[in-house]
Amino acid sequence: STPSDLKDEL
Amino acid sequence: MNIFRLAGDMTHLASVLVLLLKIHTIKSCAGISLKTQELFAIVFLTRYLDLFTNFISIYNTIMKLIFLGSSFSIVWYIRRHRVVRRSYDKDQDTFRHFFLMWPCLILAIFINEKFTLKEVMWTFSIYLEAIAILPQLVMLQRTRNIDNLTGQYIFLLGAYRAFYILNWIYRYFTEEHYVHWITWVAGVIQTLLYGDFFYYYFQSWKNNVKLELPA
Repeated sequence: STPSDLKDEL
Repeated sequence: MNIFRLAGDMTHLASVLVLLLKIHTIKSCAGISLKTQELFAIVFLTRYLDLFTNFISIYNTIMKLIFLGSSFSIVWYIRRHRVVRRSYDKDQDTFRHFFLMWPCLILAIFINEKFTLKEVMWTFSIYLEAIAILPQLVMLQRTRNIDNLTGQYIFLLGAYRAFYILNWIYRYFTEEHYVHWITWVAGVIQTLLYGDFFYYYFQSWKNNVKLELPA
């Protein structure tokens, strides 16, 4: 999983 | 976006608004730990480095600006505002919070998802947020007088974390390989720190007595 998909969280 | 995350963000927003309202209307920060507010400002600063470079959505950008703006204005109020600063009880707010930052930074350097400056800073903000409430909880134990707004503020902060845990569970089951141990472990630890407070908050609410934390 790419770490970026978590970056959509605040 | 799912209902748990939206509820979490709205609860988080409510917590900072309750605090701003308290400080702005009654011009007092009695019982509020400046150190915890400084740590939260650092959390948002190090987490939202990609604010202008990595556009996610209007909602995301607006919320980031609100959290950055509110956390820095709360710190400004407590440190600089000529009336509010007088109600800051620095003798009770003695937690050495900068002492807390080093282990978070070192841990972020060794345990992260990608060894880049932005990712290490972001991971640092995750670890720091997990323990940022400690100075505030220590101060509450000391001052023992928890006024309603402060109690609501901490309750809302804890609720926001609890909603985020539900959000991660939901995303784990609905999205392919959505796994982020670092965020989950830090998030669970953070929520547990509120556990003790929640217990006494509910006791006082159930027995309809003033909130008192044991010495």
